[in-house]
Formats: sequence, C-alpha cells, structure tokens
Amino acid sequence: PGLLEPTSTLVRVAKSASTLGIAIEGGANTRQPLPRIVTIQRGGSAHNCGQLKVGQVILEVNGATMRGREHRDAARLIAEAFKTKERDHVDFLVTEFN
Amino acid sequence: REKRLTLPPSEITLL
Repeated sequence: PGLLEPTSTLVRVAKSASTLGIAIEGGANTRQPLPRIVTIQRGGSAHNCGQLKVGQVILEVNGATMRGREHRDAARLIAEAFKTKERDHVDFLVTEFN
Repeated sequence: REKRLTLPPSEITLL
C-alpha cells in the first residue's frame, strides 16, 4: 500500500456465539473519530473468529462506512449487523493505524 | 492539534 493509504484488513466474523463480544469506543465528534475496539470478550463471536484485535479501528461494517457516525450510531449499526438474520456473518474492515 | 484536545472522550459500548 502507498504511504497515504494505511493497511486495512477485511475480517469476516461468523455469528458463532449468541453475542458479538466486542466493546468499542469513539465516533464522530470525539477524540477517537472512528470506533476502536477496546475489549474482546472470551467466548463471543469476535473472539471465536480470532482475527479481530484490541486497538484496531473499524473503518466499515458490511460495507457501510463508520466515518462521520457518532458513537451511538456506529454502535447501533454494528448491533443491527449482528442481529439481522439476513447474514450469518458480519464483515469488518479494520486497520491497525489510528 | 488544539482542536483535538478540546474534543470530548467517547463513551464505551459493549456489543
């Protein structure tokens, strides 16, 4: 990737447990403008997936950008992506860079 | 940089 294009990774999280099991902080108009993973709970779908890590910043969820979304809006979008029965997975585009 | 410092911290949500 180019210097102005930080590395991002697409992670598909299968809904393998009844919870997603991540905690996020941040959102538009806060010190952390994009949601960042601060906790991954053991036994949750995200933990089972094994590819999401604490500190990663979430750029997109199922192709929808997180940019410009306030915290509650970002959290709602992720919760709905996990809850919907239309898909058996949630796609996260994440980056290590903040 | 100044602006960054004035922005509030975020709440944390468990999902």
